[in-house]
Amino acid sequence: VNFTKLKLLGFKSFVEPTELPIRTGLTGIVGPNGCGKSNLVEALRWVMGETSAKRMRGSGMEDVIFNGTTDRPARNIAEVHLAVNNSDRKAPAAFADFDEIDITRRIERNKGSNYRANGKEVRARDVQLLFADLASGAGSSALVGQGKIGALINAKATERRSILEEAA
Amino acid sequence: VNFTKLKLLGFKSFVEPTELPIRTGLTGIVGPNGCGKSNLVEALRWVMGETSAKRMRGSGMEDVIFNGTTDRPARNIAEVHLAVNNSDRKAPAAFADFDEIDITRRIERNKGSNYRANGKEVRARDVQLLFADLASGAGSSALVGQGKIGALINAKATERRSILEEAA
Amino acid sequence: GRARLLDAFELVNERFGVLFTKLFGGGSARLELIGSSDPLEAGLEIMASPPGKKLQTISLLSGGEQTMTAIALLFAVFMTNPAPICVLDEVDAPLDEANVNRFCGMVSEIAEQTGTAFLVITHNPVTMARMDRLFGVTMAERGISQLLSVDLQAAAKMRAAE
Amino acid sequence: GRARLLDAFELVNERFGVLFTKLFGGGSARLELIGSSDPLEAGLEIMASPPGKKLQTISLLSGGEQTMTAIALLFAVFMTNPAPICVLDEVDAPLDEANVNRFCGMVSEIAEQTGTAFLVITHNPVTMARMDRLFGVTMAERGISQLLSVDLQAAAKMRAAE
Ligand SMILES: Nc1ncnc2c1ncn2[C@@H]1O[C@H](COP(=O)(O)OP(=O)(O)OP(=O)(O)O)[C@@H](O)[C@H]1O
Ligand SMILES: Nc1ncnc2c1ncn2[C@@H]1O[C@H](COP(=O)(O)OP(=O)(O)OP(=O)(O)O)[C@@H](O)[C@H]1O
Ligand SMILES: [Mg+2]
Ligand SMILES: [Mg+2]
Repeated sequence: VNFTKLKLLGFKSFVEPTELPIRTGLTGIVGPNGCGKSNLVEALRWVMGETSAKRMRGSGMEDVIFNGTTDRPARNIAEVHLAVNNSDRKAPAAFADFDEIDITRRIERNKGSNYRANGKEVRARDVQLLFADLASGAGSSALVGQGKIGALINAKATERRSILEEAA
Repeated sequence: VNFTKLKLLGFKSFVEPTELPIRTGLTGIVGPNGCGKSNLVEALRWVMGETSAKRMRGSGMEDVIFNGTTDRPARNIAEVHLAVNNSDRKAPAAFADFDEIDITRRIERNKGSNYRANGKEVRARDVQLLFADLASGAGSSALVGQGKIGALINAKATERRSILEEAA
Repeated sequence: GRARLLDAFELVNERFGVLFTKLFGGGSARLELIGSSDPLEAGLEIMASPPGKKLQTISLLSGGEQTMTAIALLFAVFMTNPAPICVLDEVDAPLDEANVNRFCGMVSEIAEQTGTAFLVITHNPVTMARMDRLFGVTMAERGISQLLSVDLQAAAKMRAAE
Repeated sequence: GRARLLDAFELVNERFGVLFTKLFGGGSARLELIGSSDPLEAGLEIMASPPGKKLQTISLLSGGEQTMTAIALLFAVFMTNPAPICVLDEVDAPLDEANVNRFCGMVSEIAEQTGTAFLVITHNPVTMARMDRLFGVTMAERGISQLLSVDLQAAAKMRAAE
């Protein structure tokens, strides 16, 4: 299984439809301070089932919806798609029949968020299990957020054990 | 008042006598990871009266004494001198008579540390007051340790008030 | 007590706004005392809006924007009572090249105004090139630190060879 | 349960030691379960000694040494069960040029072995030059992010002009 594309619409500073191809090897992401690089990482974590607004640097989950600039009005909807290639059929049973799985998460102001797999509504839990089975997901240690590499070292010894549990 | 020189002996990785001239303007300090740059900052903070071993990245204050390498034995004494130029006589009363003040802090394993001003033993409090009056000192916000600039932003609002108190 | 703290707040807040706008090349920022009518109990909130962005609390700013905001606050406090020495240990690490240059520009300006000795620890060649003098720390012998004065011409060669 | 955790500990510990020595060009490091005889309650301690230095707890290591140690541990865990994607957001910020090169070398090696897609966010020209492809994020319109694919030749020019 591998991921092939991340698409954002109205998510944080990416108000216009944006597509990031995901390919094996090393893809560098560069740009000035404040331009939106870390927002891309948060879009990936969000579509995989992130439940904590604080880990998205917001006070509520609606902080992921584009909240406007001095020249543009705020939006009411944010949407992120992650294209998953399952041609090796390694995804869990609920997704076994698909070659391509399009996981979408969409949030609307005052209406909460929901998930879809290939257009059909699914539970948050199904999505979180899909990614957990792929050793990935919102809480995966392989998604190292900005400034978080030090947290591994500065954490208390009992907190560090959780990284081992991931490998177990 | 200004500082003119920092001298280290047996302090952390600076086992050999080391002298850093301090001059107005911008002095850059460069070198590979782990070579001892931040240890220099800690030497400055220590001689100004630092009381917390944790802020010196150690578990006890004796962690500042050179603890040896695979080729050299540990030492038992660490010493730091800070040369203060008081020709404008702005230093507090206890130090008013001196043009030059040499503040020294010395620690010996199992014997604790003491302070001297121009060779005469003084209390830690006198040294801490000297530097507090110069808007400096171990806890000054003008000594920004590695990784600490973010702490100002991530602190709780009530913790941030302390930086204002420094200005009051 | 209260009166001194309120005076300091006014002074620092005004200077913070000026330094923020200078570091960001626009935008605005201010401090607020929140949570209690008694300044001795209140918390200090920071509201900032980089140029073209809406005013927001600093948690939504990026890593580099937060560092620049913290630098503006730090120097606003510093300028109320300049110390003989200021040490900045790899403060430039999260900054892009444009912000590194603005940061160095501000440090130079403050050093000229106050006569303060600045010690700036950095790995960034852009910052190195803006220093008045450079010292290198090496561990020629493993585990043993040695301080050497670096000739600026040699440093320029170091930079060109980067 | 306990047996799985102990197995994981053995596997990760062994790999951690190998990756640490590779990243530091020598020295050694190991993990220890401390504080309780029951692995499900115990804490994970990290003991490390860079080449030529005595074994010590990681709090005495420098900022860059701690980051390299954390990278070794992260990849040791990652290799036990490689994920389809790995994201590293400015992990290279505290590293000097020699360590940036060693870090990039290790990332390349792991990507080749596992086929994982790595997203590496960086401001460091040395890291940029080691990428297979580059995307730039800009805010041509203030506050609005736009993603552009950067031609590597253009990037090489960017680097030469640094
Ligand atoms: N909901 C939102 N709507 C619009 N803009 C937003 C929203 N949430 C965050 N932002 C903007 O995104 C910017 C932060 O982007 P991000 O953290 O991705 O920057 P970055 O490229 O990682 O920068 P750095 O190099 O400094 O880490 C902030 O300036 C913030 O104003
Ligand atoms: N008491 C001591 N005796 C000997 N060496 C020590 C002592 N305390 C710390 N050290 C050594 O000092 C080194 C750390 O130095 P320091 O933190 O100053 O590095 P640095 O130059 O700031 O590096 P970086 O660029 O990674 O931040 C460690 O490797 C540690 O082994
Ligand atoms: Mg970022
Ligand atoms: Mg350091």
